[in-house]
Amino acid sequence: HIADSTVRRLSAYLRFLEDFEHRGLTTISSDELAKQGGTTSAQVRKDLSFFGSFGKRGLGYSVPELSGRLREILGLSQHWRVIIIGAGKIGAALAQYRGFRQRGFSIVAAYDNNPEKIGRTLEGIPVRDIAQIEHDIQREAPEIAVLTVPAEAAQPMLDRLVRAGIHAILNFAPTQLQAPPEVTVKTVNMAMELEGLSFALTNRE
Amino acid sequence: HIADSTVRRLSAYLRFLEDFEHRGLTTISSDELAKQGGTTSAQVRKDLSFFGSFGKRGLGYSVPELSGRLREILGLSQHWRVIIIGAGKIGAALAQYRGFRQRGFSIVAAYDNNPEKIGRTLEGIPVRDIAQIEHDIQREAPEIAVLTVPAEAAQPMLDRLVRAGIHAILNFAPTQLQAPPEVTVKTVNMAMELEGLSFALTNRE
Ligand SMILES: NC(=O)c1ccc[n+]([C@@H]2O[C@H](COP(=O)([O-])OP(=O)(O)OC[C@H]3O[C@@H](n4cnc5c(N)ncnc54)[C@H](O)[C@@H]3O)[C@@H](O)[C@H]2O)c1
Ligand SMILES: NC(=O)c1ccc[n+]([C@@H]2O[C@H](COP(=O)([O-])OP(=O)(O)OC[C@H]3O[C@@H](n4cnc5c(N)ncnc54)[C@H](O)[C@@H]3O)[C@@H](O)[C@H]2O)c1
Repeated sequence: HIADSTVRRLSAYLRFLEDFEHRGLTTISSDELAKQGGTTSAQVRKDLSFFGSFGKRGLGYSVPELSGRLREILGLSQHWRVIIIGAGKIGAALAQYRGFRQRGFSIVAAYDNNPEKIGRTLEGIPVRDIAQIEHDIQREAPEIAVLTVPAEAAQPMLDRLVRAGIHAILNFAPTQLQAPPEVTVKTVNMAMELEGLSFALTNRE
Repeated sequence: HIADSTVRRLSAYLRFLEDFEHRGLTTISSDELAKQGGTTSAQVRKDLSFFGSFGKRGLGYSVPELSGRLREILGLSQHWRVIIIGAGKIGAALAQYRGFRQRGFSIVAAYDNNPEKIGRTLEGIPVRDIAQIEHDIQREAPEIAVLTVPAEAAQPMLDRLVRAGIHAILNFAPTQLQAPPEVTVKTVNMAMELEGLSFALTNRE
Protein backbone atom coordinates (compact mmCIF):
# COMPACT_ATOMS: atom_id res chain seq x y z
CA HIS A 1 0.00 0.00 0.00
CA ILE A 2 1.42 3.40 -1.05
CA ALA A 3 0.93 6.22 1.50
CA ASP A 4 -1.12 9.30 0.56
CA SER A 5 1.89 11.53 1.25
CA THR A 6 3.91 9.56 -1.35
CA VAL A 7 1.20 10.07 -4.00
CA ARG A 8 1.09 13.80 -3.18
CA ARG A 9 4.86 13.98 -3.77
CA LEU A 10 4.53 12.14 -7.11
CA SER A 11 2.00 14.79 -8.19
CA ALA A 12 4.41 17.51 -7.08
CA TYR A 13 7.38 15.90 -8.93
CA LEU A 14 5.23 15.74 -12.09
CA ARG A 15 4.49 19.47 -11.88
CA PHE A 16 8.20 20.32 -11.56
CA LEU A 17 9.01 18.05 -14.49
CA GLU A 18 6.30 19.75 -16.59
CA ASP A 19 7.83 23.09 -15.69
CA PHE A 20 11.30 21.82 -16.72
CA GLU A 21 9.88 20.44 -19.99
CA HIS A 22 8.31 23.83 -20.60
CA ARG A 23 11.75 25.45 -20.20
CA GLY A 24 13.38 22.94 -22.57
CA LEU A 25 15.50 21.17 -19.90
CA THR A 26 15.98 17.49 -20.74
CA THR A 27 17.56 16.01 -17.59
CA ILE A 28 17.01 16.56 -13.86
CA SER A 29 18.90 15.18 -10.85
CA SER A 30 17.21 13.65 -7.81
CA ASP A 31 18.74 16.54 -5.83
CA GLU A 32 16.92 19.11 -7.98
CA LEU A 33 13.62 17.20 -7.70
CA ALA A 34 14.15 16.92 -3.93
CA LYS A 35 14.91 20.63 -3.56
CA GLN A 36 11.74 21.59 -5.47
CA GLY A 37 9.67 19.14 -3.43
CA GLY A 38 11.04 20.16 -0.03
CA THR A 39 12.30 16.63 0.55
CA THR A 40 15.59 14.69 0.27
CA SER A 41 17.07 12.98 -2.80
CA ALA A 42 16.92 9.69 -0.86
CA GLN A 43 13.15 10.23 -0.46
CA VAL A 44 12.83 10.92 -4.22
CA ARG A 45 14.62 7.68 -5.08
CA LYS A 46 12.52 5.78 -2.54
CA ASP A 47 9.25 7.23 -3.89
CA LEU A 48 10.14 6.24 -7.46
CA SER A 49 11.49 2.80 -6.50
CA PHE A 50 7.95 1.52 -5.90
CA PHE A 51 7.31 1.80 -9.62
CA GLY A 52 10.42 0.39 -11.25
CA SER A 53 13.90 1.68 -11.92
CA PHE A 54 14.47 5.15 -13.28
CA GLY A 55 17.48 7.19 -14.28
CA LYS A 56 21.14 6.30 -13.89
CA ARG A 57 23.05 7.19 -10.78
CA GLY A 58 25.13 10.25 -11.50
CA LEU A 59 23.34 11.02 -14.78
CA GLY A 60 19.96 12.01 -13.32
CA TYR A 61 16.55 11.38 -14.87
CA SER A 62 15.33 12.01 -18.39
CA VAL A 63 12.64 14.68 -18.01
CA PRO A 64 10.29 13.51 -20.81
CA GLU A 65 10.67 9.84 -19.84
CA LEU A 66 10.06 10.36 -16.11
CA SER A 67 7.13 12.74 -16.64
CA GLY A 68 5.54 10.24 -19.04
CA ARG A 69 5.95 7.45 -16.50
CA LEU A 70 4.55 9.57 -13.65
CA ARG A 71 1.53 10.52 -15.77
CA GLU A 72 0.87 6.83 -16.32
CA ILE A 73 1.36 5.93 -12.63
CA LEU A 74 -1.01 8.71 -11.55
CA GLY A 75 -3.59 7.57 -14.10
CA LEU A 76 -3.36 10.83 -16.07
CA SER A 77 -2.81 9.15 -19.43
CA GLN A 78 -6.51 8.37 -19.50
CA HIS A 79 -9.68 10.40 -19.23
CA TRP A 80 -11.88 10.41 -16.09
CA ARG A 81 -15.57 11.34 -15.85
CA VAL A 82 -16.51 13.26 -12.71
CA ILE A 83 -19.93 14.12 -11.20
CA ILE A 84 -20.53 16.78 -8.57
CA ILE A 85 -23.13 16.08 -5.86
CA GLY A 86 -24.52 19.33 -4.38
CA ALA A 87 -24.60 22.35 -6.71
CA GLY A 88 -24.21 24.88 -3.91
CA LYS A 89 -21.46 27.50 -3.42
CA ILE A 90 -18.48 25.13 -3.50
CA GLY A 91 -20.05 22.65 -5.96
CA ALA A 92 -20.86 25.37 -8.47
CA ALA A 93 -17.32 26.81 -8.24
CA LEU A 94 -15.78 23.36 -8.83
CA ALA A 95 -18.13 22.61 -11.73
CA GLN A 96 -16.88 25.72 -13.54
CA TYR A 97 -13.17 25.21 -12.84
CA ARG A 98 -11.21 24.79 -16.08
CA GLY A 99 -8.16 23.35 -14.25
CA PHE A 100 -9.71 19.88 -13.97
CA ARG A 101 -10.23 19.42 -17.69
CA GLN A 102 -6.54 20.26 -18.36
CA ARG A 103 -5.49 17.26 -16.24
CA GLY A 104 -7.96 14.90 -17.93
CA PHE A 105 -10.87 15.16 -15.46
CA SER A 106 -14.07 16.22 -17.17
CA ILE A 107 -17.17 17.22 -15.19
CA VAL A 108 -20.14 15.37 -16.69
CA ALA A 109 -22.92 16.90 -14.56
CA ALA A 110 -23.81 18.35 -11.16
CA TYR A 111 -26.70 17.05 -9.02
CA ASP A 112 -28.95 18.71 -6.46
CA ASN A 113 -32.25 18.14 -4.61
CA ASN A 114 -33.31 21.81 -4.67
CA PRO A 115 -35.91 22.41 -7.42
CA GLU A 116 -34.58 25.96 -7.85
CA LYS A 117 -31.18 24.62 -8.91
CA ILE A 118 -32.27 21.62 -11.00
CA GLY A 119 -32.41 22.44 -14.70
CA ARG A 120 -29.86 25.29 -14.55
CA THR A 121 -26.47 25.04 -16.23
CA LEU A 122 -23.11 26.13 -14.81
CA GLU A 123 -20.94 27.26 -17.78
CA GLY A 124 -22.37 24.39 -19.79
CA ILE A 125 -22.50 21.81 -16.98
CA PRO A 126 -26.14 20.69 -16.39
CA VAL A 127 -27.59 20.58 -12.87
CA ARG A 128 -29.71 17.42 -12.68
CA ASP A 129 -32.17 16.02 -10.14
CA ILE A 130 -30.43 13.75 -7.59
CA ALA A 131 -33.43 11.37 -7.97
CA GLN A 132 -32.04 10.19 -11.34
CA ILE A 133 -28.44 9.63 -10.13
CA GLU A 134 -28.60 5.81 -10.21
CA HIS A 135 -30.05 5.84 -13.72
CA ASP A 136 -27.35 8.26 -14.94
CA ILE A 137 -24.44 6.36 -13.34
CA GLN A 138 -25.69 3.23 -15.09
CA ARG A 139 -25.87 5.06 -18.45
CA GLU A 140 -22.77 7.30 -18.34
CA ALA A 141 -20.43 5.36 -15.95
CA PRO A 142 -18.65 8.27 -14.23
CA GLU A 143 -15.67 7.02 -12.16
CA ILE A 144 -15.34 9.84 -9.59
CA ALA A 145 -17.90 11.74 -7.48
CA VAL A 146 -17.23 15.02 -5.67
CA LEU A 147 -19.35 15.47 -2.54
CA THR A 148 -20.32 19.07 -1.82
CA VAL A 149 -23.49 18.51 0.20
CA PRO A 150 -24.07 19.55 3.83
CA ALA A 151 -22.26 17.38 6.41
CA GLU A 152 -25.36 15.49 7.55
CA ALA A 153 -26.20 14.47 3.97
CA ALA A 154 -22.66 13.23 3.18
CA GLN A 155 -22.63 9.68 4.61
CA PRO A 156 -26.09 8.69 3.23
CA MET A 157 -25.04 10.10 -0.15
CA LEU A 158 -21.73 8.22 -0.13
CA ASP A 159 -23.59 4.95 0.61
CA ARG A 160 -25.96 5.65 -2.27
CA LEU A 161 -23.11 6.37 -4.70
CA VAL A 162 -21.16 3.25 -3.65
CA ARG A 163 -24.27 1.08 -4.16
CA ALA A 164 -24.62 2.64 -7.63
CA GLY A 165 -21.02 1.64 -8.50
CA ILE A 166 -18.80 4.67 -7.71
CA HIS A 167 -15.35 3.69 -6.31
CA ALA A 168 -13.67 7.09 -5.83
CA ILE A 169 -14.99 10.08 -3.88
CA LEU A 170 -13.58 13.54 -3.16
CA ASN A 171 -15.38 14.82 -0.07
CA PHE A 172 -15.61 18.46 1.04
CA ALA A 173 -18.04 17.94 3.93
CA PRO A 174 -16.24 18.31 7.29
CA THR A 175 -17.06 14.84 8.51
CA GLN A 176 -15.35 11.43 8.72
CA LEU A 177 -16.92 9.15 6.07
CA GLN A 178 -17.00 5.36 6.23
CA ALA A 179 -16.62 3.37 3.00
CA PRO A 180 -15.93 -0.26 2.07
CA PRO A 181 -12.23 -1.15 1.42
CA GLU A 182 -12.55 -1.12 -2.39
CA VAL A 183 -13.74 2.51 -2.35
CA THR A 184 -11.20 5.37 -2.04
CA VAL A 185 -12.39 8.50 -0.19
CA LYS A 186 -10.27 11.64 0.06
CA THR A 187 -11.46 14.51 2.22
CA VAL A 188 -10.40 18.12 1.65
CA ASN A 189 -10.88 19.93 4.93
CA MET A 190 -10.36 23.65 4.37
CA ALA A 191 -10.41 24.43 8.10
CA MET A 192 -7.53 21.98 8.60
CA GLU A 193 -5.58 23.84 5.92
CA LEU A 194 -5.97 27.03 7.97
CA GLU A 195 -4.86 25.10 11.07
CA GLY A 196 -1.57 24.43 9.31
CA LEU A 197 -1.14 28.21 9.15
CA SER A 198 -2.18 28.91 12.74
CA PHE A 199 0.30 26.21 13.80
CA ALA A 200 3.10 27.97 11.88
CA LEU A 201 2.15 31.38 13.28
CA THR A 202 2.04 29.97 16.84
CA ASN A 203 5.29 28.00 16.61
CA ARG A 204 7.46 30.56 14.81
CA GLU A 205 11.00 30.40 16.08
CA HIS B 1 11.22 21.94 11.88
CA ILE B 2 7.94 19.95 12.07
CA ALA B 3 6.81 18.36 8.75
CA ASP B 4 3.47 19.38 7.21
CA SER B 5 2.28 15.77 7.36
CA THR B 6 2.86 15.78 11.15
CA VAL B 7 0.74 18.92 11.57
CA ARG B 8 -2.02 17.37 9.44
CA ARG B 9 -2.02 14.36 11.74
CA LEU B 10 -2.23 16.60 14.84
CA SER B 11 -5.34 18.23 13.32
CA ALA B 12 -6.80 14.77 12.65
CA TYR B 13 -6.04 13.54 16.24
CA LEU B 14 -7.76 16.67 17.59
CA ARG B 15 -10.92 15.91 15.59
CA PHE B 16 -11.03 12.32 16.91
CA LEU B 17 -10.51 13.58 20.45
CA GLU B 18 -13.34 16.10 20.00
CA ASP B 19 -15.55 13.25 18.78
CA PHE B 20 -14.59 11.16 21.86
CA GLU B 21 -15.25 14.14 24.16
CA HIS B 22 -18.63 14.49 22.49
CA ARG B 23 -19.38 10.86 23.32
CA GLY B 24 -18.29 11.29 26.95
CA LEU B 25 -15.18 9.10 26.71
CA THR B 26 -12.41 10.31 29.03
CA THR B 27 -9.36 8.27 28.01
CA ILE B 28 -7.97 7.08 24.71
CA SER B 29 -5.02 4.79 23.91
CA SER B 30 -2.36 5.58 21.33
CA ASP B 31 -3.61 2.47 19.48
CA GLU B 32 -7.10 3.92 19.17
CA LEU B 33 -5.74 7.29 18.01
CA ALA B 34 -3.51 5.47 15.53
CA LYS B 35 -6.37 3.37 14.16
CA GLN B 36 -8.53 6.45 13.64
CA GLY B 37 -5.66 8.29 11.97
CA GLY B 38 -4.62 5.44 9.65
CA THR B 39 -1.17 5.38 11.25
CA THR B 40 0.74 3.41 13.94
CA SER B 41 0.79 3.96 17.71
CA ALA B 42 4.56 4.50 17.43
CA GLN B 43 3.86 7.36 14.99
CA VAL B 44 1.27 8.86 17.42
CA ARG B 45 3.82 8.82 20.28
CA LYS B 46 6.47 10.30 17.97
CA ASP B 47 4.16 13.07 16.76
CA LEU B 48 3.26 14.06 20.32
CA SER B 49 6.82 13.76 21.64
CA PHE B 50 7.81 17.00 19.85
CA PHE B 51 5.55 18.89 22.25
CA GLY B 52 6.31 17.40 25.65
CA SER B 53 5.26 14.25 27.45
CA PHE B 54 1.66 13.09 27.43
CA GLY B 55 -0.21 10.20 28.96
CA LYS B 56 1.22 7.25 30.85
CA ARG B 57 2.29 4.08 29.11
CA GLY B 58 -0.47 1.51 29.59
CA LEU B 59 -3.02 4.06 30.83
CA GLY B 60 -3.47 5.99 27.59
CA TYR B 61 -4.15 9.71 27.25
CA SER B 62 -6.65 11.90 29.07
CA VAL B 63 -9.04 13.08 26.34
CA PRO B 64 -9.76 16.59 27.72
CA GLU B 65 -6.10 17.20 28.61
CA LEU B 66 -4.70 16.07 25.24
CA SER B 67 -7.35 17.90 23.19
CA GLY B 68 -6.65 21.08 25.19
CA ARG B 69 -2.90 20.73 24.54
CA LEU B 70 -3.42 20.06 20.83
CA ARG B 71 -5.67 23.12 20.52
CA GLU B 72 -2.89 25.19 22.04
CA ILE B 73 -0.18 23.64 19.83
CA LEU B 74 -2.27 24.25 16.70
CA GLY B 75 -2.92 27.84 17.76
CA LEU B 76 -6.69 27.27 18.11
CA SER B 77 -6.94 28.71 21.61
CA GLN B 78 -6.75 32.15 20.04
CA HIS B 79 -8.67 34.04 17.43
CA TRP B 80 -7.32 34.67 13.89
CA ARG B 81 -8.41 37.37 11.44
CA VAL B 82 -8.53 36.27 7.82
CA ILE B 83 -8.88 38.27 4.56
CA ILE B 84 -9.84 36.80 1.21
CA ILE B 85 -8.16 38.19 -1.92
CA GLY B 86 -10.32 37.62 -5.02
CA ALA B 87 -14.08 37.53 -4.47
CA GLY B 88 -14.77 35.20 -7.41
CA LYS B 89 -16.40 31.76 -7.38
CA ILE B 90 -14.09 30.12 -4.84
CA GLY B 91 -13.43 33.27 -2.82
CA ALA B 92 -17.13 33.99 -2.39
CA ALA B 93 -17.84 30.39 -1.31
CA LEU B 94 -15.02 30.53 1.29
CA ALA B 95 -16.16 33.94 2.58
CA GLN B 96 -19.58 32.50 3.36
CA TYR B 97 -18.36 29.24 4.95
CA ARG B 98 -19.44 29.01 8.60
CA GLY B 99 -16.94 26.21 9.34
CA PHE B 100 -14.03 28.63 9.69
CA ARG B 101 -15.60 30.71 12.44
CA GLN B 102 -16.25 27.54 14.50
CA ARG B 103 -12.48 26.87 14.62
CA GLY B 104 -11.62 30.45 15.56
CA PHE B 105 -10.91 31.88 12.09
CA SER B 106 -13.06 34.89 11.31
CA ILE B 107 -13.24 36.39 7.82
CA VAL B 108 -12.80 40.15 8.15
CA ALA B 109 -13.31 41.13 4.49
CA ALA B 110 -12.89 40.04 0.88
CA TYR B 111 -11.03 42.11 -1.73
CA ASP B 112 -11.36 42.42 -5.47
CA ASN B 113 -10.33 44.70 -8.37
CA ASN B 114 -13.57 44.32 -10.31
CA PRO B 115 -15.80 47.40 -9.81
CA GLU B 116 -18.90 45.19 -10.19
CA LYS B 117 -17.90 43.20 -7.10
CA ILE B 118 -16.56 46.00 -4.90
CA GLY B 119 -19.19 47.29 -2.47
CA ARG B 120 -21.22 44.06 -2.38
CA THR B 121 -21.51 41.95 0.75
CA LEU B 122 -21.32 38.14 0.97
CA GLU B 123 -23.52 37.07 3.90
CA GLY B 124 -22.33 40.09 5.83
CA ILE B 125 -18.68 40.00 4.62
CA PRO B 126 -17.85 43.26 2.75
CA VAL B 127 -16.11 43.13 -0.65
CA ARG B 128 -13.58 45.99 -0.64
CA ASP B 129 -11.36 47.56 -3.30
CA ILE B 130 -7.91 45.89 -3.46
CA ALA B 131 -6.43 49.40 -3.78
CA GLN B 132 -6.99 49.98 -0.05
CA ILE B 133 -5.48 46.65 1.11
CA GLU B 134 -2.30 48.16 2.60
CA HIS B 135 -4.29 50.77 4.52
CA ASP B 136 -6.69 48.09 5.88
CA ILE B 137 -3.91 45.67 6.91
CA GLN B 138 -2.30 48.54 8.83
CA ARG B 139 -5.59 49.37 10.57
CA GLU B 140 -7.10 45.88 11.19
CA ALA B 141 -3.94 43.66 11.35
CA PRO B 142 -5.33 40.43 9.82
CA GLU B 143 -2.85 37.53 10.28
CA ILE B 144 -3.89 35.25 7.40
CA ALA B 145 -4.70 35.92 3.72
CA VAL B 146 -6.48 33.49 1.41
CA LEU B 147 -5.48 33.88 -2.26
CA THR B 148 -8.30 33.15 -4.71
CA VAL B 149 -7.13 35.24 -7.66
CA PRO B 150 -6.21 33.94 -11.14
CA ALA B 151 -2.85 32.16 -11.33
CA GLU B 152 -1.00 35.01 -13.04
CA ALA B 153 -2.08 37.50 -10.34
CA ALA B 154 -1.03 35.23 -7.44
CA GLN B 155 2.74 35.93 -7.12
CA PRO B 156 2.46 39.75 -7.45
CA MET B 157 -0.37 39.69 -4.90
CA LEU B 158 1.64 37.53 -2.47
CA ASP B 159 4.56 39.97 -2.71
CA ARG B 160 2.23 42.89 -2.02
CA LEU B 161 0.68 41.15 1.03
CA VAL B 162 4.10 40.19 2.45
CA ARG B 163 5.32 43.78 2.09
CA ALA B 164 2.17 44.90 3.94
CA GLY B 165 2.99 42.54 6.85
CA ILE B 166 1.08 39.28 6.20
CA HIS B 167 3.03 36.14 7.30
CA ALA B 168 0.59 33.33 6.48
CA ILE B 169 -1.11 32.62 3.13
CA LEU B 170 -3.51 29.91 1.97
CA ASN B 171 -3.21 29.77 -1.82
CA PHE B 172 -5.75 28.25 -4.22
CA ALA B 173 -4.10 29.35 -7.47
CA PRO B 174 -2.49 26.37 -9.25
CA THR B 175 1.00 27.82 -9.24
CA GLN B 176 4.21 27.52 -7.18
CA LEU B 177 4.59 30.68 -5.09
CA GLN B 178 7.90 32.03 -3.75
CA ALA B 179 7.94 33.67 -0.31
CA PRO B 180 10.63 34.74 2.19
CA PRO B 181 11.48 32.17 4.94
CA GLU B 182 9.47 33.93 7.66
CA VAL B 183 6.27 33.62 5.58
CA THR B 184 4.28 30.36 5.53
CA VAL B 185 2.43 29.53 2.29
CA LYS B 186 0.15 26.53 1.97
CA THR B 187 -1.32 25.65 -1.42
CA VAL B 188 -4.56 23.71 -1.85
CA ASN B 189 -4.45 22.16 -5.30
CA MET B 190 -7.82 20.63 -6.07
CA ALA B 191 -6.57 18.93 -9.25
CA MET B 192 -3.90 17.17 -7.19
CA GLU B 193 -6.62 15.89 -4.88
CA LEU B 194 -8.33 14.29 -7.88
CA GLU B 195 -4.95 12.81 -8.93
CA GLY B 196 -4.90 10.94 -5.61
CA LEU B 197 -8.16 9.32 -6.74
CA SER B 198 -7.03 8.54 -10.29
CA PHE B 199 -3.88 6.99 -8.76
CA ALA B 200 -6.04 4.73 -6.55
CA LEU B 201 -8.34 3.77 -9.46
CA THR B 202 -5.32 2.97 -11.67
CA ASN B 203 -3.37 1.00 -9.05
CA ARG B 204 -6.22 -1.04 -7.59
CA GLU B 205 -5.01 -4.47 -6.63
N1 LIG C 1 -18.33 27.02 1.15
C1 LIG C 1 -17.12 26.67 1.45
O1 LIG C 1 -16.19 27.40 1.24
C2 LIG C 1 -16.81 25.36 2.08
C3 LIG C 1 -15.54 25.17 2.50
C4 LIG C 1 -15.23 23.96 3.04
C5 LIG C 1 -16.18 22.97 3.15
N2 LIG C 1 -17.43 23.18 2.78
C6 LIG C 1 -18.39 22.08 2.89
O2 LIG C 1 -18.84 21.76 1.60
C7 LIG C 1 -20.22 21.40 1.64
C8 LIG C 1 -20.99 22.33 0.73
O3 LIG C 1 -20.83 23.64 1.18
P1 LIG C 1 -21.51 24.89 0.47
O4 LIG C 1 -20.99 26.09 1.14
O5 LIG C 1 -21.35 24.76 -1.00
O6 LIG C 1 -23.03 24.67 0.90
P2 LIG C 1 -24.36 25.05 0.13
O7 LIG C 1 -25.46 24.96 1.11
O8 LIG C 1 -24.15 26.29 -0.63
O9 LIG C 1 -24.52 23.85 -0.94
C9 LIG C 1 -25.01 22.58 -0.62
C10 LIG C 1 -25.86 22.11 -1.79
O10 LIG C 1 -26.20 20.74 -1.61
C11 LIG C 1 -27.55 20.55 -1.94
N3 LIG C 1 -28.04 19.38 -1.23
C12 LIG C 1 -28.34 19.27 0.08
N4 LIG C 1 -28.71 17.99 0.35
C13 LIG C 1 -28.64 17.31 -0.82
C14 LIG C 1 -28.92 15.97 -1.18
N5 LIG C 1 -29.31 15.05 -0.28
N6 LIG C 1 -28.76 15.61 -2.48
C15 LIG C 1 -28.35 16.52 -3.40
N7 LIG C 1 -28.07 17.81 -3.11
C16 LIG C 1 -28.22 18.18 -1.84
C17 LIG C 1 -28.24 21.86 -1.55
O11 LIG C 1 -29.45 22.03 -2.27
C18 LIG C 1 -27.17 22.89 -1.94
O12 LIG C 1 -27.31 23.33 -3.26
C19 LIG C 1 -20.64 21.49 3.10
O13 LIG C 1 -20.52 20.23 3.69
C20 LIG C 1 -19.62 22.43 3.70
O14 LIG C 1 -19.41 22.19 5.07
C21 LIG C 1 -17.78 24.36 2.21
N1 LIG D 1 -13.26 27.48 -9.04
C1 LIG D 1 -12.67 26.46 -8.51
O1 LIG D 1 -13.31 25.49 -8.14
C2 LIG D 1 -11.20 26.42 -8.31
C3 LIG D 1 -10.68 25.24 -7.91
C4 LIG D 1 -9.33 25.19 -7.69
C5 LIG D 1 -8.54 26.32 -7.88
N2 LIG D 1 -9.06 27.46 -8.29
C6 LIG D 1 -8.18 28.59 -8.47
O2 LIG D 1 -8.63 29.61 -7.58
C7 LIG D 1 -8.46 30.88 -8.20
C8 LIG D 1 -9.81 31.57 -8.26
O3 LIG D 1 -10.68 30.78 -9.03
P1 LIG D 1 -12.20 31.20 -9.35
O4 LIG D 1 -12.81 30.07 -10.05
O5 LIG D 1 -12.84 31.70 -8.10
O6 LIG D 1 -11.95 32.40 -10.37
P2 LIG D 1 -12.81 33.68 -10.63
O7 LIG D 1 -12.37 34.25 -11.89
O8 LIG D 1 -14.24 33.35 -10.42
O9 LIG D 1 -12.37 34.65 -9.43
C9 LIG D 1 -11.20 35.41 -9.44
C10 LIG D 1 -11.50 36.75 -8.78
O10 LIG D 1 -10.27 37.46 -8.58
C11 LIG D 1 -10.45 38.81 -8.94
N3 LIG D 1 -9.14 39.37 -9.28
C12 LIG D 1 -8.39 39.14 -10.38
N4 LIG D 1 -7.21 39.80 -10.29
C13 LIG D 1 -7.23 40.45 -9.10
C14 LIG D 1 -6.30 41.31 -8.44
N5 LIG D 1 -5.11 41.61 -8.95
N6 LIG D 1 -6.64 41.80 -7.23
C15 LIG D 1 -7.85 41.49 -6.67
N7 LIG D 1 -8.76 40.69 -7.24
C16 LIG D 1 -8.45 40.17 -8.44
C17 LIG D 1 -11.43 38.79 -10.10
O11 LIG D 1 -12.08 40.01 -10.27
C18 LIG D 1 -12.37 37.66 -9.67
O12 LIG D 1 -13.45 38.13 -8.90
C19 LIG D 1 -7.83 30.62 -9.56
O13 LIG D 1 -6.44 30.73 -9.47
C20 LIG D 1 -8.19 29.19 -9.85
O14 LIG D 1 -7.26 28.56 -10.69
C21 LIG D 1 -10.38 27.54 -8.52
